[in-house]
Amino acid sequence: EEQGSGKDEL
Amino acid sequence: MNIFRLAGDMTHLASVLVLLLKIHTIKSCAGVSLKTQELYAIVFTTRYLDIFTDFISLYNTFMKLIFLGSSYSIVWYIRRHKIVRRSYDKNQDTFRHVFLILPCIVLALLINEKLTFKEVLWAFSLYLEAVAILPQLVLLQRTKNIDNLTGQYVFLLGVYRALYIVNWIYRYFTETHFVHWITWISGLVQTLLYADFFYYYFQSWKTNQKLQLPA
Repeated sequence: EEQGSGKDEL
Repeated sequence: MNIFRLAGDMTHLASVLVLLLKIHTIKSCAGVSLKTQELYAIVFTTRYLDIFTDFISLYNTFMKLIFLGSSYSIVWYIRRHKIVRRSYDKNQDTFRHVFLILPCIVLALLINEKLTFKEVLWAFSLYLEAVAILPQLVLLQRTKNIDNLTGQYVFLLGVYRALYIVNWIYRYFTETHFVHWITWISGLVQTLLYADFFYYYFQSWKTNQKLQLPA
């Protein structure tokens, strides 16, 4: 899980 | 990825499929706002530019392509398909894009995580997504008879937004440094816009009557 980034959301 | 995020994405996907299937099978876009669909096409285009620069996961890239493809297909159907376009009532769908787009550009230039081309576009896409449903909600209010599929489309979109909020709360407590004010505030505003619709949706469901929004 990528931490500290919301940019993995759609 | 947590279960709320996945459920949110799946409801989002379901909403788009419901709309595409409705348009494709009954060859009608009655009650669907072209303005909202064009705004979504802009939202996805500006936000998903990162498919060219960052690779997150296959799932991520695949979903981005689906949302881009479906939003452009819906716009194409309403504007170009020779049967579907006849059912589009542009006299009811009068919301002006520019009143939503311009303030979002200004806001994105003022409030962003970093003053770079990509980050400003990213912030812009979040602000625009927050308000993109407005033309559709206005159109629903004007339409006397809201058909079930259009109602379900908006309902599913609202559920998707609500699930994303639960996902952010979950991530805030389970991940370190997961703070995204721009995403959260614009996401919250977006979800609140559905509150009124939800109220009438449940009322009509409870009393088993056709959904109708008060003028």
